[in-house]
Amino acid sequence: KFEEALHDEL
Amino acid sequence: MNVFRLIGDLSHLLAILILLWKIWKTRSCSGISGKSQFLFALVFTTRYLDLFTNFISPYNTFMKIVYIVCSCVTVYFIYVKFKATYDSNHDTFRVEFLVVPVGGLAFLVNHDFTPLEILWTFSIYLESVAILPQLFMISKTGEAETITSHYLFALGAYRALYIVNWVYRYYFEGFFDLIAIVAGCVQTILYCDFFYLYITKVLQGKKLSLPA
Repeated sequence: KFEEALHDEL
Repeated sequence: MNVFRLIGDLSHLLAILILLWKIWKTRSCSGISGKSQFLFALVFTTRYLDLFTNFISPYNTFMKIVYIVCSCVTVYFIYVKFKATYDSNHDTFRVEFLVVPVGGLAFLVNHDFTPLEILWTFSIYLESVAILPQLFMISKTGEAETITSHYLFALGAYRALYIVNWVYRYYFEGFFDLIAIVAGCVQTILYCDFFYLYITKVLQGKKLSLPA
């Protein structure tokens, strides 16, 4: 979860 | 994507557009720190290199490109087009005191020791302190134009909303990114003093000025 969601924010 | 993040992103976009509009409309960048704007342009270009490697969503790609383009145009306005109006003698913050330690920290504390990841971490740390030259400039001149204070408020609101977004994501998605959270909290704290002045002065129709 942590890895794949990483850096999806602006 | 939750509502806090969306409003935060839009507030960030609003801040960038307020600044561009102010410079364009008044044909002047007086009171604006070129150094802070240069740092923000550096933040966006180093963070969004993943435009070439990862695709997240059309929204994400669109906003990244808009942020990069707007920040570069702002820097172009300050250092080239409206250079004559730039108060360089008040914009004296030593940028190397931010960039060098932040670069070192990005090498030491990151999620993964790869070039893109280190640049991403660098941009996160740098964003948290990039506003300092602007705040330093205001403390030096003792005042800010009202439009500049609206810019800073929109930028601070974006940061505050991102913290709410992280609380939300932690509870509802079990997601957290410690680097982004710590840097984001530091950044938001830097705005607290300004928020106080904004609420007590600017919202009451007064100009933002500091006591002598």
